[in-house]
Amino acid sequence: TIHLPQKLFGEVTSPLYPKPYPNNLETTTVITVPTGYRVKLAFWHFDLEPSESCLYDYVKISADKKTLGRFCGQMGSPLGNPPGEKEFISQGNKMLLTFHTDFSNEENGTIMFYKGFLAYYQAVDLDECASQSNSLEESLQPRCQHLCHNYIGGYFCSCRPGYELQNDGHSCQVECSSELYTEPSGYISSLEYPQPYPADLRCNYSIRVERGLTLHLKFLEPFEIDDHQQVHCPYDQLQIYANGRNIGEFCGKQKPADLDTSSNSVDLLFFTDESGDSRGWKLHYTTEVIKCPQPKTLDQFTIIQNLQPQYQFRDYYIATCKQGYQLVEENQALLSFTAVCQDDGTWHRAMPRCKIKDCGQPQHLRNGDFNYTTTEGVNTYEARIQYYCHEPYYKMHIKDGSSESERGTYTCTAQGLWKNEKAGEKLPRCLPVCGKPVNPVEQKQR
Amino acid sequence: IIGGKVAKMGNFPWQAFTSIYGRGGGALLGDRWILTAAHTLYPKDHDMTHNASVDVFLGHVNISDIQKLSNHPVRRVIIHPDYQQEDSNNFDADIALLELENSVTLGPNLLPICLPDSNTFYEYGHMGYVSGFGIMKNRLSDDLKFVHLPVAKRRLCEKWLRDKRRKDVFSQNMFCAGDPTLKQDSCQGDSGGVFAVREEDTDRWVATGIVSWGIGCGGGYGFYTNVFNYVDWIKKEIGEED
Repeated sequence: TIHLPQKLFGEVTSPLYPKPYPNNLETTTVITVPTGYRVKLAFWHFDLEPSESCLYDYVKISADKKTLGRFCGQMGSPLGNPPGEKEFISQGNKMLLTFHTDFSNEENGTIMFYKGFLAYYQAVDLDECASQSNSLEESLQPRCQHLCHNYIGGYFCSCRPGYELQNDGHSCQVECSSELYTEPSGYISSLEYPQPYPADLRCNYSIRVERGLTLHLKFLEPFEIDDHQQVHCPYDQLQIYANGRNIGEFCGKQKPADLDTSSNSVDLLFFTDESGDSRGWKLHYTTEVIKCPQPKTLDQFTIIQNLQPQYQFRDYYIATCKQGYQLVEENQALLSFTAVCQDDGTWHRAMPRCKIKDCGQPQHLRNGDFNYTTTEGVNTYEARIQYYCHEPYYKMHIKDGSSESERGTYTCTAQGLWKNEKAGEKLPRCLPVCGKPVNPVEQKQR
Repeated sequence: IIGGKVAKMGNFPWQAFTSIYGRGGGALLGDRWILTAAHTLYPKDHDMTHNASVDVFLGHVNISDIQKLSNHPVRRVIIHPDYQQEDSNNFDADIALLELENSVTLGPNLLPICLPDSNTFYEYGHMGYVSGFGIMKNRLSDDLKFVHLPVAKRRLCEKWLRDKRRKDVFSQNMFCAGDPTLKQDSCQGDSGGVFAVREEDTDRWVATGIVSWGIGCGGGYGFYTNVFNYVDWIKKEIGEED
């Protein structure tokens, strides 16, 4: 017996190949590949003495305690039983190749020479999960109690939601006390749904999605939780909490109406007693982006910049005022205003108002005064006044090309300041008029 | 004022009454400057061991009434740098400015006088008015008086001084007014008041001179500081803006 070193591929030949093999020989070559792999073998060259039922010389392939075939003859010849292009695959990671020769190789008294064989083997991944079904057929223990996952060179087991894989890596036990769902949508059901749920459950299904999303729950048919006609959910019950607030307790056969939780955090608690045969429940949860109400101005002077058709969490809008108006929030003047849509669908601050700019009482003009050319006493945006000097003792100082009327006209501007078109905020000056006595000396007597 | 008449309210609304080392006059410029003679603040031949208080009154033609209208505090006194107090025979640059602490409110009895913008006011015979609360014959006047005087010929004034063998300087910054035949003149206590001329074209009154000095009163000519020569200095000091 020849044990080949464990490799992922290799060749096996008859002794002396490609020279004729010797007589009276029996060797067994053991091909082993790493665990988790199977052995696949094919002949590239085959030249053995043909015989009925391959009684003289032959190659026998066996694996998994089974003979996969006994072969003799030559490739393409009808004599004997050549393997042709057939591939041999083991279930396990070991394959045996037995080569047997008798005392002579003659044909009609003529000594014949046969070269023997050249076979090539390679390790191929064993789908342990697939073999599980084969095992079932043979009444063997399945590899995984619930779900089996193959990978190259091995496999692992997992359990259905609500169950926990045990230390043996194979079996599953009920464990639904902290099921967490974070995908934006999905299905949640009681264990074994639509088959009857197990007894004595204390299940907690938590759905946590991003802030700014709201969860919708839609129950599917069938909905069946042990119930009592007079007492509300005495046996089994499904409780639903949104943001820690109880929004319902359900049992019976009437599925709950669709629920809009207005929350991104929902917990489903499912309690069962020791008995019952109800089929349980299943729901489809979906998420929707939370929207804030469309911002509406409180007056005709407020402007919302780049108004969007809708606003959702983290969106914001900027409010400004028309020229001559001032943003006001609770009687407090603002330089700017931004409101952000919060994760509960409300705006983080209320819409401001725009109040008309008030320039205040116009400054007193030394040695002069002013008149309103717009409404008397109104000092708001676009109000206008006319300053004048106390003549004849004072005269307004004006520069070339201007007039007292122009120089004395002040308008309440959008900045809330009284301004002259040319001089800005600077007030005109009333200069003394010299050399103009009202009652000059006069001499009549000549 | 010798040989003058009593002024009525509003005749000379620029007239200031000053009380410093004695009675004096001045004229309102703008609404917070008083034009006066330097010697009313720094008199010639005077012991200056102590500074006199500067009291300025405006707005009336009667001494009692003008004083009732309250004193206008002075913030700053500006004497022309060329004025030489120690030279008793030289009243050159006898000009000064008083800056009032507060601007005054103008009205019919309180108005400023203009500064000259031409030399033509100093031609011989050009008539002007001199007013003041100064000596009237041998007594002080309680009422503002005025006289109507012509600008005199410079040559005659120089000769008049020479004949009197006076060493007093009659500089180019002075002019003389009056006439030995008129019996009208300014006198002690009128110093600092102005020689006011009515400009025909513009119908405005211009201060062409400041009562400065003379030899006696009413017997010849009076000598006045030529304001036109100091207009630039005045404007610089009062910081007149455009």
